[in-house]
Amino acid sequence: TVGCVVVDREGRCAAATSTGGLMNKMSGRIGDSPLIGAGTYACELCGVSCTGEGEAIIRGTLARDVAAVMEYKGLELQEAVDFVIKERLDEGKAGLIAVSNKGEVAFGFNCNGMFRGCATEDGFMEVAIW
Amino acid sequence: MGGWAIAVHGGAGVDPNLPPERQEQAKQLLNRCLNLGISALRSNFSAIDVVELVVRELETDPLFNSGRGSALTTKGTVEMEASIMDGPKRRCGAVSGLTTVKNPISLARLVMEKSPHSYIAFSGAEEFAKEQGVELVENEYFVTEENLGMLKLAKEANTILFDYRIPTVGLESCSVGAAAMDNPLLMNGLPIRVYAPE
Repeated sequence: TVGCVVVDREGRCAAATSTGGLMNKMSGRIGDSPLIGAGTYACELCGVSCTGEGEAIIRGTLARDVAAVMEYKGLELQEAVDFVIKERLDEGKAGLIAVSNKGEVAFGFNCNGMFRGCATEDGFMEVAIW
Repeated sequence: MGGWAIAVHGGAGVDPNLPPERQEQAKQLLNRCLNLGISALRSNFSAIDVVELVVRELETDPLFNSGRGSALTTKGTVEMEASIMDGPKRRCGAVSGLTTVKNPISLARLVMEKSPHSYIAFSGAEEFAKEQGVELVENEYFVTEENLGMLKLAKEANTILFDYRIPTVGLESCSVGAAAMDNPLLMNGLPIRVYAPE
């Protein structure tokens, strides 16, 4: 699975996710990536793209939950990501990336690694795996 | 109002023994995609255009599990899915079950912009792709030697490979075996207990 989240200079957020799914999956299986609110979500506040065990991400409506705890609990972006990764995945293993309309970028994962990269207009840039 | 920001990912759950050269390859692709997005943002592209542009690049490179280089079904074929969402009006588009569309993310965007729906799948999505004139290729284009090898491994292990914590029954501590024996029912090739909350 691959994904990208962006907030532009006007503060508009967007998210995109694309995948081949799981190796040796049953034909016709649908994972979290195309399900809006599970693997992908964007609203006024943030943009989120998830990856990992699709069935766990779907059950946790992971991407929407990041936006929901920002909206209803008033959490900042990284707090919201940490909360959702910690509280919504049960035994599932997953990761996600997110941006906020304030120009913040965040990520979180509860498995051993996630291929990721992030950058902000003030010059921050990071590419990492573990 | 803050400035622009961008993040990309290539998947979670990494082989702990991933060779250093593969790690370097992955970092180079992530860097290339970040820089592609950054220069688009500096040229005042909108967020929705940038996410589509970057994911197209990731789908075209066979390194990660999407587009070319996608994971294989149990039949050894590729069935791809994608979705895109634009924050300001929460518009969205999604596709599943694609077998010939070179860049699934662009078809997802066309679903968002050129159809009355949010999600179109399988044969309907393929028909829509033909109507919209997106680039189509044979399913073989998406299949890589490496993934054929991974599929063989997954079949031998009678499981699905999405991360490296799949409990190997019998080989490890008997508790794992016992637990699995207690509840031998498998779902997607994994002991059902993995999905216990379900």
